Amino acid sequence: KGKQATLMNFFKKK
Amino acid sequence: MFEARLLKSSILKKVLEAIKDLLTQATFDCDDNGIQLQAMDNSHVALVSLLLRADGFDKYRCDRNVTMGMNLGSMTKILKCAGDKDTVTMKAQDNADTVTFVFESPNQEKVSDYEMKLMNLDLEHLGIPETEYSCTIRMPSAEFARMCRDLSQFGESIVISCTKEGVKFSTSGDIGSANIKLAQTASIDKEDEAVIIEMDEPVTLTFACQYLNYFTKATSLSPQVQLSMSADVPLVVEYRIPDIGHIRYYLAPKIEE
Repeated sequence: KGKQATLMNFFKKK
Repeated sequence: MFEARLLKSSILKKVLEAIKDLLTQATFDCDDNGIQLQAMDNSHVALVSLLLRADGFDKYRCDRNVTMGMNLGSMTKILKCAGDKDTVTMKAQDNADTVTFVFESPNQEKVSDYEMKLMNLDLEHLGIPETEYSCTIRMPSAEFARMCRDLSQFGESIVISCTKEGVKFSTSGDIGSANIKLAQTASIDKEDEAVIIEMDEPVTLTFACQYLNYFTKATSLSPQVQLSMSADVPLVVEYRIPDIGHIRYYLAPKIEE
């Protein structure tokens, strides 16, 4: 089913 | 001094409805251009990005940039006190620790004001790069809400697969599986009712149903919704709010273990 990623896997913190 | 007046409080009510299941608190950043909000849900899986442009307000004044941290539960309570046809004005002094909501009935016979304490929120902001997406799908927002609701009865995840044949939404669970295929509308008479698919590269991604259902709380803000997808990046679900701005939701996909 897959593991839930978080947005930090894709976007950098400002 | 910050002051923003909307002829219809219903827009603000609907915006709040569209974010309050995902967020408990958020910062409203106000400047010359309008009001912006960017906030993630607690688990950092979804992000809300709201823009209400200054020119969409009946009156808008922002002498200095104002950052207002609000408890959305409290804001919801206050906006419930506004009639749908009331005008709403948000006001704050520079560096104030409160915001005031003023509601006026159409004939001005009833005027109410509610002052709410602001919060100092130290929330994380993410830099979201401009992205060219491989697939964009526009469809009636009510249709998208219906699909998410229907499919979430069967499983916890929805697989969205966009190819040149169309877009397929699939799920499976204990009771079985379900697939909904949508093809592009053959002839577009009414733009609001059309399904429009633009695809450069086919994309298949898996997302948590629960979040998609949260996003559909924005359905009443716009007749259409746009989904943007590329391989291995978050989905963007965008509702354009007529004449004033947009609400965008970003959702991290499920990835291979």
